[in-house]
Amino acid sequence: MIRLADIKKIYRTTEVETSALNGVSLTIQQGEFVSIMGPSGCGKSTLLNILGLIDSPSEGEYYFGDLEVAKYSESKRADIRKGNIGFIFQSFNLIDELNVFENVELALIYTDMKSKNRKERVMAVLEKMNMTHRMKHYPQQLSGGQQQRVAIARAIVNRPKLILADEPTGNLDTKNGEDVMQLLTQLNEEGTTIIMVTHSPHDAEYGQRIINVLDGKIVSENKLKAF
Amino acid sequence: MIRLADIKKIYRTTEVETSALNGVSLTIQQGEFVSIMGPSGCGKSTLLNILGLIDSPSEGEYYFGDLEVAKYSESKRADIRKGNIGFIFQSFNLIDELNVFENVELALIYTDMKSKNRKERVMAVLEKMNMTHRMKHYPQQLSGGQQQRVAIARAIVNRPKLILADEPTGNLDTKNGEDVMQLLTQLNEEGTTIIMVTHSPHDAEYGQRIINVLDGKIVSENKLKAF
Ligand SMILES: Nc1ncnc2c1ncn2[C@@H]1O[C@H](COP(=O)(O)OP(=O)(O)OP(=O)(O)O)[C@@H](O)[C@H]1O
Ligand SMILES: Nc1ncnc2c1ncn2[C@@H]1O[C@H](COP(=O)(O)OP(=O)(O)OP(=O)(O)O)[C@@H](O)[C@H]1O
Ligand SMILES: [Mg+2]
Ligand SMILES: [Mg+2]
Repeated sequence: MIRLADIKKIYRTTEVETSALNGVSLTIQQGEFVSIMGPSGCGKSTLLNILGLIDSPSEGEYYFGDLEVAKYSESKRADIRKGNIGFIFQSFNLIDELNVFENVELALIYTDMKSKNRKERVMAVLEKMNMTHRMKHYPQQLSGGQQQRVAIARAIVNRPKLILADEPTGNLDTKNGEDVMQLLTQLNEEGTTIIMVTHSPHDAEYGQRIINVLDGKIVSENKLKAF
Repeated sequence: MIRLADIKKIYRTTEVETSALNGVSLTIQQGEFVSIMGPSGCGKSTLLNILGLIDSPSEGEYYFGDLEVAKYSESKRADIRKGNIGFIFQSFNLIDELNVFENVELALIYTDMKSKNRKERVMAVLEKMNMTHRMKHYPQQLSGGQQQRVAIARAIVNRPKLILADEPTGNLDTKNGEDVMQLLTQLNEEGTTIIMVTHSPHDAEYGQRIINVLDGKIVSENKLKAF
């Protein structure tokens, strides 16, 4: 379903050139649950952004299904993302001008769902994340973990076939974190492909394998379960 | 050194009134290392913001040393904070228009340090946090964990006698997280009072006691070590 071939990503600032990804090759089957781990700054979010078509690589190829998308423009990438990819950002990226309900509903705006069905779907997912009691609040009126849960709700509400999660439990207590991992496991059992960056060795083990990144390269892999 | 007496905090929005803190009483001795735990949304950041004089309570008293500060104005609270309190925010709160070096140096601007000494002090603390290689970068060019480490550097550079840390390892891998906990432990051994909110039971155990919060109240306490 997804294949990266010798992907490189170089960030250039006026002062310095940073090689964030140094030649990453990776294949992920449809329906897999893969965890990605590695030290701070080693390239995990950069890798996830490229997988999620948020960003494009400097070199290399990216096969998303049958399409080779590495050189796609922003608008072509956005077209593929809608309906196919749900992204949980490390820093949430909620929209300050919209309340919780509207933030989640935004993910359904481009679908052909009727307004009544959209609203029911948003309510269902907010209930799953225990965030209905805050749905008229704005992001800046929420706790860190509440913002994270809204970001998760937004990523799953359109039932995408691929979910990319960048440290989805980083701001959550143990119980809320467990609920999120159970949710991702359930979605995976229903067929959703999950690629999750995590610093938690405990959460990483919900996947079928763990990919270890260091200095912009994949250095090793642990196979946890048969896929 | 610090005493809260029946502290309440109520947030009012147009739609709803949220009782974030429901009567919190707490005494923390100078030189203690206290951990605070509790589920997402239970009031930990709100409590820390009041302790750090970032915010003021709706009711109750706050004795900071000999001063009763609960009703102090923003500018009087800011005066006390400078030089006394270092704050590591849950969402970092770095200044986008300043690079890493300048963000950390900002914490020393109100001191009477000479420019040369300021710069040496900033370099020393960036080295401690392994962030010198990024010091000319801007916050939006950093990984999540790198932003967190800059936030920590900024909180400690002025050697405050009180450090408030809101989930300081939430975006860090195990190794970097351990380094941060060792650093806080060392500062505490040198006499700094540390109040740390954490979701990690492992990190919480670096303190001498753990305070458990639920629905805006302190519900229990675990004494880990003699103080
Ligand atoms: N500015 C605000 N306006 C309205 N409600 C607020 C505001 N800030 C916080 N709250 C509410 O107060 C409660 C406590 O928030 P707080 O940020 O202290 O939680 P927390 O314990 O730090 O949670 P987390 O572990 O998720 O960071 C939450 O229910 C939150 O929605
Ligand atoms: N826009 C940018 N400009 C310049 N450098 C960048 C930019 N974004 C990221 N980097 C650099 O690329 C490297 C990889 O960043 P990335 O965000 O992928 O790390 P990460 O593995 O997700 O780290 P963390 O665990 O701390 O979130 C880092 O050294 C970072 O400073
Ligand atoms: Mg990251
Ligand atoms: Mg908080």
